[in-house]
Amino acid sequence: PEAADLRALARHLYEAYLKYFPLTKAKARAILSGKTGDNATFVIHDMKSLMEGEQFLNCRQIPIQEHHISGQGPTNAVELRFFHSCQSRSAEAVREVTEFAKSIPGFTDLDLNDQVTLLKYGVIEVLIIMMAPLMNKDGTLISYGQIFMTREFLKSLRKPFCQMMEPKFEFSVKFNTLELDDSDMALFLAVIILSGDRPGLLNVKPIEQLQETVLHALELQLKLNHPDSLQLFAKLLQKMTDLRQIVTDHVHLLQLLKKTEVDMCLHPLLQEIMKDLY
Amino acid sequence: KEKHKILHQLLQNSTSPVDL
Repeated sequence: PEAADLRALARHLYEAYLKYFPLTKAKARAILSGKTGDNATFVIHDMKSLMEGEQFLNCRQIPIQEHHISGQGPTNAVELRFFHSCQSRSAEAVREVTEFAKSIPGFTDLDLNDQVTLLKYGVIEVLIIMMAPLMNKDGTLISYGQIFMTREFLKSLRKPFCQMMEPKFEFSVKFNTLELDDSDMALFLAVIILSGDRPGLLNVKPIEQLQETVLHALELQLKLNHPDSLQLFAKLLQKMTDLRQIVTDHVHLLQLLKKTEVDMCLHPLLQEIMKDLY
Repeated sequence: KEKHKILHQLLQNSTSPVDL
C-alpha cells in the first residue's frame, strides 16, 4: 500500500481510539505525574481507603447477594465486592473494544462468526495492553482515572486475588519503557484484534490481509513517530507472545476463583468470553 | 451463536448503549 494510505489508516484508527476509549494514555500519564492541576485522584492503599473509595467504584455495579456475603465475614465481602466492580468495568471495556474493532476498515465485512472469535480471543489481550498506560511501578489508575490503587495493596489481598494483578504490573512496567503514545497504541490494538491464528476461525485469509495492512501502517508509524528507537516494531511484536501467556494465566486464575469462591458469579459477557477459552 | 449471544449483539448493534 502507498504510504499516504497507511497514514490515513493510522489517522482513522487513532480517531476511533479517541472516540471509544475515554481514558487515553496522555491523560493517564498527566494524572500519574500530577500535571492535571487538580488533586482529585483518590488513593486506595488499605481496606479503610478501599471502603471510602467504593462510592467511586459504583459504576454499573452488579448487585451482590447479601445473604451469601453475610456468612463470609466483612473482609471477604470487600474483596468480592471490589472484584465485582472490576468485572463491571471490564464488561464496559469489552463494549468499547468491540466498537473500536468495528471501526477497523474491513472488520465488519468479515464473517460474523469470525468477528466473534477475534473478539473472544483478542479482547483480554487488548484490555491488558490498555492497562499499561494506567500503571506505574507503584500502582494503577482505576475507575476512569479517578482512583489510584497501590500495587502493595493489591498484593495484600487474600489469595488468589493478590495474584491477579502482579503479572500485569510486571508486564506493564516493561511495556511502558517502549514509550508508545496513543496513536501508536491504536494501531497496535488493531494488529492484536486481527490475529489470523485464533482457534476456530472459518476464513483466515481476509483477516491476515487486513492485519498485514495494519502492520505496514504500524511499522511506518513507529519509524516516523520514534525515529531514534531502534527495532521498536520488532520489540513490540515480541510483546504479543508475552501477552498470550499472561492471558492464559489470567484465565486459569479466573477458573480457579470460580471453583473456590462460592459467591463468585462471573458477569455474563465475561462468562461468554471465558467459556472454552484456552 | 447462542454461546456468544452478547458478543453477537454488541457486534450487530450500533453504538447505542447495550444493557450490560
